[in-house]
Amino acid sequence: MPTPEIFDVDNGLDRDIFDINEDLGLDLFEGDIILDEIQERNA
Amino acid sequence: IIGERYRWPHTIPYVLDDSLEMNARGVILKAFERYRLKSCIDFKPWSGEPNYISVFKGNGCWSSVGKQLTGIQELSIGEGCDKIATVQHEFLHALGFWHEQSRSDRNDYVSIIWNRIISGKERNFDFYDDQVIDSMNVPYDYSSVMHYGKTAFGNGSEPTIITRVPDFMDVIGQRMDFSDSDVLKLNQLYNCSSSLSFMESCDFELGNVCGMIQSSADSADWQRLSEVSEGPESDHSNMGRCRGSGFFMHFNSSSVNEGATAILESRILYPKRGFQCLQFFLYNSGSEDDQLNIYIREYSTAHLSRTLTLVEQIKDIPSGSWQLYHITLNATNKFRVVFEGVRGAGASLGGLSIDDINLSETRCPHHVWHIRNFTQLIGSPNGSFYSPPFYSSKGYAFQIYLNLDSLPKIGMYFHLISGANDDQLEWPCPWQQVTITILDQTPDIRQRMSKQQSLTTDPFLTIDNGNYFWDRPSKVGAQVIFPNGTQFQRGRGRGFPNFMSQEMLKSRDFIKGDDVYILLTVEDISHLNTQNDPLPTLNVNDLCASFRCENDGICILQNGKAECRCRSGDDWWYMGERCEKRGSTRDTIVIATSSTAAVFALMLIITLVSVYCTRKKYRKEPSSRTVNTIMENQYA
Repeated sequence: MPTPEIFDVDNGLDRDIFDINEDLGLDLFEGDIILDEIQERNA
Repeated sequence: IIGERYRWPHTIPYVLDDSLEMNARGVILKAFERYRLKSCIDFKPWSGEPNYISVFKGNGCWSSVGKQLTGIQELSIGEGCDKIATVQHEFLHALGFWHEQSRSDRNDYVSIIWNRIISGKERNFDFYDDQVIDSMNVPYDYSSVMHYGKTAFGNGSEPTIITRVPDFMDVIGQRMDFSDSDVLKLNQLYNCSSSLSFMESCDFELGNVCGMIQSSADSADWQRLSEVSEGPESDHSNMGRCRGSGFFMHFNSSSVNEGATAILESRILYPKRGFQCLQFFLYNSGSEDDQLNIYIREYSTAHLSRTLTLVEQIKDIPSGSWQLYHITLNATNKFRVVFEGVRGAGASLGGLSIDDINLSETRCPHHVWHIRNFTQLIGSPNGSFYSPPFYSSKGYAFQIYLNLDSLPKIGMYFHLISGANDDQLEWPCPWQQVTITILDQTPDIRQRMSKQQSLTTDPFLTIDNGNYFWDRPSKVGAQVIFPNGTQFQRGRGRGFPNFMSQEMLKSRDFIKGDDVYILLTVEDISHLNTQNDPLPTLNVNDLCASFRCENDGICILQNGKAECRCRSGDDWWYMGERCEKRGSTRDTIVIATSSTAAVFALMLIITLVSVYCTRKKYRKEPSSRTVNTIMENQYA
């Protein structure tokens, strides 16, 4: 039986939130957080 | 995060921005359903509230922590972020949650390997004082949907986080669903005492059987047992892990004549949404003809009448193992769920048993793929399997491909196949969202962490040879043969090579009694494509193109007319048909103060005039009276 080809929805990249943001060169707080002024001060 | 200013109301207004991919839209709505089931947090489309969350397709997956009081608050679900657990993660940030390893006590539970972290990214591993972050007296949670994975921000493949309990190394960073502790903290933070969609869960472990009642209008009773000699040997909740405990309800059909019935009714339940999904496990050790009827007994609002409606007759129940069933209910008034066991013809040595009932106001999955003897399949030389063929509600035929050849990664793919309705269907298949769930068979639906992934058929997607990916399988598929010899065509598959890991699958209750359940839903989400809303002459864009909103207002369609939704902040807002006017609390204060001053001035004038007139009147009267007055006995 011929097996049809299969395709990955993520183009073979199995990435978590932080990998996605890292690959995009984003420099967010803790990887995926945007801070407000008070939070920034606390941080 | 500590601070009431960061809390949202229990119902959060949201906007799904036009930039979002179709699959992301459907996934976000599914994530909302998980919040509705497990917490008191609900979501509603924005209708002018001062603060709301705008979900859009930005660069990456990110959010703010807590309510920002900025009017619009953005949350990005970018490319690759359209996974249900990722959306849950980002919305937990928006609700006020930091990452789990940022807790003040995290060094008691994990070690950070600093020399393995990408240079300059060390700050991502800061943790915070308990004056900033409140752990709400909930233990450190390795399985939190908010925890980093073990290689987060690593400069290689070695772990940057090592759990003090080694068994949890592969647990951190799993993104399946809210953990028990995530739910506990969320519900404590928002003072939740109920949820919108959860109704009932019963594993029959307690003698009160969750308030279920036996009927007097039947021939036999259901019994609460922990084993039956002819089966089941154990209940489904514990599956023999606690021998002697672990109960289920059993209708002994061997002790009654053909046609005899036993009725078990749930306590009275109060619906909020008008649709329900009843899920339970059923075991047959009786006659092949024994059947289970599901009714709802609905009470009218006036409490005067009650109607009993047959919803489903479950026949041909396989014997010898627990089977999962889903029944869709549509109760709108208070109601009971009624389980009626019916003794069929033929010999019976046992009967029917039910366990792990869950009732929620959610949509049932459309199909269930029950895979038995799963651990044997994992070890078999050819580890790839196709599901039986299924039909979507629109009529598309499909199969699921389970790939166990690349362990420890478990792959799952969706294929369109040729089917009976193909001539009547639209091709390439447009905007059908496929949701595949490996069920965590934990008894209580609120504690399950099922792994779910979705993909959507994009009718414009092409492959190398220029064909449309989701075109008719008879056109773009390959010919294959069912085990019964029937020929059909199967299109190319699209899915997830690492749907979940083998380690994850072995955890929790994904495999129970060596059974795995894969729940499938294929639903039309064309209605989420706002740019394609069908309108007689104009589409949404056209209507909104000729209706400009000022001051960053957003144009929406309301009853077929373009309207503006205006921006607002904590103490200011735009208003008017096109958001052209600005208002603020300061303006209100000025208006109120000047109104008060004007009223005061007016009252003062009226008072002065009244006093003047009165005085004038009384000055004149004494002189007119004294003319003819004779004073007598004045000092008597």
